[in-house]
Amino acid sequence: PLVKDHVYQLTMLDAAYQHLPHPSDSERLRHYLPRNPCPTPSYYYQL
Amino acid sequence: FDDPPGLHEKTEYLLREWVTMYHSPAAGRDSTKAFTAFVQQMHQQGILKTDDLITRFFRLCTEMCVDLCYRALSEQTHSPTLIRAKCFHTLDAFVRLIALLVKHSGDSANTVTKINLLHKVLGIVAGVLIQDHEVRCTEFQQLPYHRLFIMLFIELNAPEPILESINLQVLLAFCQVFHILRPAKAPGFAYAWLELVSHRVFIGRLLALTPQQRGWGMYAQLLMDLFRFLSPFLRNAELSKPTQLIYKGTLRVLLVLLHDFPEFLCDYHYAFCDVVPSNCIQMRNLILSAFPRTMRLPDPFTPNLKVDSLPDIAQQPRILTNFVSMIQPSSFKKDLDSYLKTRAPINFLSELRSNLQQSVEPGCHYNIPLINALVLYVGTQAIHFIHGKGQSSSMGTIAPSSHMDIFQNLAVNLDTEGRYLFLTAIANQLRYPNSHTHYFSCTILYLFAQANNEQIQEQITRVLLERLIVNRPHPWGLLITFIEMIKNPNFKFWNHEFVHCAPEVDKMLESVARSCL
Amino acid sequence: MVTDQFGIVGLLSFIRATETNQHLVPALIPGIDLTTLGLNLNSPEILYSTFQSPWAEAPCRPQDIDFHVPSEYITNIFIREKLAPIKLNRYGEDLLFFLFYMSGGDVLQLAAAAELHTRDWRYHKEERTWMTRAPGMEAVVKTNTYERGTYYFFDAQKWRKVAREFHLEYDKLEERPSLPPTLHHNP
Repeated sequence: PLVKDHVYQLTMLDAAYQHLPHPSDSERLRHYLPRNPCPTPSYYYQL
Repeated sequence: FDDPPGLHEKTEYLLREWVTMYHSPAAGRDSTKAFTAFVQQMHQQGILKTDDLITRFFRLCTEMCVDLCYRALSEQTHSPTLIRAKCFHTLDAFVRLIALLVKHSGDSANTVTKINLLHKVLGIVAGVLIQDHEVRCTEFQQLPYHRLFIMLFIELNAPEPILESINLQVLLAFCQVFHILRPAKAPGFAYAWLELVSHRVFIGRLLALTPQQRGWGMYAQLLMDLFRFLSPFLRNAELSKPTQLIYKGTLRVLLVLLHDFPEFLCDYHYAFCDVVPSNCIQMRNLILSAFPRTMRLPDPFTPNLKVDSLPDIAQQPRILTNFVSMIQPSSFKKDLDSYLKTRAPINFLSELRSNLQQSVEPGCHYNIPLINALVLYVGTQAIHFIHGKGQSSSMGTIAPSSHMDIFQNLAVNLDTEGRYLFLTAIANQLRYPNSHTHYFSCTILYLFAQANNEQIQEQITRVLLERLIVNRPHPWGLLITFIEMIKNPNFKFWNHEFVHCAPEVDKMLESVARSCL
Repeated sequence: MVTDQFGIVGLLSFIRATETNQHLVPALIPGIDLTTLGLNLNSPEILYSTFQSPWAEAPCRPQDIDFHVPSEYITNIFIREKLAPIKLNRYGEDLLFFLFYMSGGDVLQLAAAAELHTRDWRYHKEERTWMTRAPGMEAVVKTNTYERGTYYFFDAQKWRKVAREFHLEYDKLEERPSLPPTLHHNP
């Protein structure tokens, strides 16, 4: 069984999981061509 | 506490002013014009008068930026993109102000003032984060702090002469603050923390661009923080989705390191394996599979591969962890050295097991770091002893010796858990061709051949087999050891009952044997 | 034999458990196929410089990576308002193909695809490339499910149109892509 500290850590991790960082959080703001992620067909090029 | 009256209002006014100036067309290249004007305003408002006031100013600015983000995040109507744009509008301006103050504080030659200011600001942001983390608990949001740290790091790593001259101290300052904010201390910040620590600019600076690999030790420390945090959650059987995500993220980072910086993983493999839980087999295999890029690994499946004659097999691998210092208490180390030299005190062996059972970790019956350090220390002493006689490791040269007395004593006298941990410590040395891989491969095969009861042989098989049946990569030393064990008739491997104890085991061993042979 | 979890039977019982209970730690047995994590492990190039994030299934696209460029190069929000809005119907095919291939997973890829569709290009879902009729080359065989003839294919590697005889089945062509309602708000 997890000790108290680890239970607290897991609870906080679960909460953070609800609002994960987005790659654009680490990128300069793009005023002209910002990222606009959206699902595209699997047969399109992803890379 | 005790902010002078009016400071809060003054700071709010100044921050608003700065954000407007930063975004105005008249800000000039890299906001330098705006900065010159703004510093005048800070002087007029008396902010720069004392160190204490500057500290309070930065803390209040940080708190205001954080509050603004929480307000933006609470506006349900806005899209994540819009929320971020609102937050970053102010945060990026504040980052620029910090970067300019760091660059231009003290005269250009005075790097100490600059670095002291950077440490102060990073400490303030960390302090606000930890307090926020404690107060808001599961409502804590990483967004503002993540943005502040990464944009400030990128700004202070711009290719400018003034920054290049203080780059190592800048890296050290960030590594220290990320260590302070390690996941075990701020678990609500763990995802952002791993993003920061694995950011391409951060990895590039610490592992590739900093001369003489002076960033490696700092980066290793941060990875250890991550493994220590993950360890209790991976030791259990059920992984929650949040834990699975950060576990997979860790694997991605390790894969990048394995691909781009294998020598880094080679140098710190010992320290990492000390904290990666022993049931995290694939992650550990990944670390142990690293080998220097200059090395060409002979195919381990080559029939009749002559390991002894490989050019690198006698090379001592670099281990940048002071594992000898982990052998505590000093009285135990003294007896150990004495036993290795003179096989006295004779009760050293009989007390060995109890010495290894002083565990500090809750839930562990053994002191795993001590077992790992003991095994590596005795092994390196043995290699030194063998090479000192002008010999190389082989089944004939590794015994009889006081070193092998210790290993055989551990194999025979430990209980199944202790023996599993002991054999795991040996298997953790089976890596690319080097003198440690060679010695420990001979040792584990010797223990198999000399075992006075089948349980020892069964557990040796278990420790090797569990590493082979997980997905790749598999360390070279592990493969050649297992191939030797199942192929060499002297070990009579296929005669053992445990090999045929269940159809799956038969099938598993057959398939591993087929892929090996 | 060893009867607890530290022997062969212990390993076996865990293997059996992982086969029945998917929540068990994939870290253990059989672990994860590391080639499925979105990293090109055989790449001759270094990986870290395009590493997007520990949670990302793909590396950064070139336009996602900030390089230190003179600040004048960076679009300031004040310049932004003066720049013409993005209108794909005013751009040449070359730029549309560029936006399509460079914007994987982004609404821009869909928008470029829609504009190409408007210009009589069709995306072949199996060939995974764009094709259009070669001017003046009618199909030699035409039925209501397929046709055969000479067509232009856009070759993204050579970055040019390549004429090719082809047996075209209509159901392999993608319908006109539909754009999501919420196009990007610019702050």
